[in-house]
Amino acid sequence: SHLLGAEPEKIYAMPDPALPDSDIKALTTLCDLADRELVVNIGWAKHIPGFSSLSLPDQMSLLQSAWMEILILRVVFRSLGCEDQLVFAEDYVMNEEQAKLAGLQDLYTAILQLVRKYTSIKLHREEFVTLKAIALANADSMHIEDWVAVQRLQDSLHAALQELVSVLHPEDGQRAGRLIMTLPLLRQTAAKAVQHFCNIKQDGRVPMHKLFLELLEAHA
Amino acid sequence: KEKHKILHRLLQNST
Repeated sequence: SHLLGAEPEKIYAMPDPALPDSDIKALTTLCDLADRELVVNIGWAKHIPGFSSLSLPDQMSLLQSAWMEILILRVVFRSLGCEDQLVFAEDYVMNEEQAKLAGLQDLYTAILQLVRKYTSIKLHREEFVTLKAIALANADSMHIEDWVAVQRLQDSLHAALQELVSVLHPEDGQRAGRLIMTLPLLRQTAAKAVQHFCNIKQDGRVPMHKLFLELLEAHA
Repeated sequence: KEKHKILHRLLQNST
């Protein structure tokens, strides 16, 4: 319930109506949306019980590693039940054709694989918020100073997931494990996304805000 | 750490 309460308000993409439709416009809209999402996700992280007790460098290391996983998991959850469309925001939904035009077809396919996985699992909102916190705590940064503290955070979130699943699905003893087993695909997809946006950044044709750039550079 | 000043600042701000 704490994580449900900490879940950020929805953000709108607000594509610039003055710009003609193009791949540049689509990517500009997504990068701007991502930058604003990152600000609220950092605020969200601080509300995860135990996160703020980590040292500031360790909080930074986890976020620098997991930020794209968090962004993608939010898109995936919004897209559940939307036939083959990615809901980046309520006012910004992309189908395969639009993704292709934006040069995002590989990413579209990868994210859709996650959407299908969670659709077949019938992911609950409670499980989603817990899994998202686990993705952050499980970021596997190489720069963690206090592993014991991070492991304590992982353990408490894992316990929360198990408890939650045992209440929601008492008949299914495998469910927590099945949810955890979706995380490698999330990490793989996030790595693809970071690589893709690093290439776009190199290209220099799409304006990007500072926080988004800063986090992309953390992976460079 | 110098390179990550916005993240640093956002984490330090109380929300």
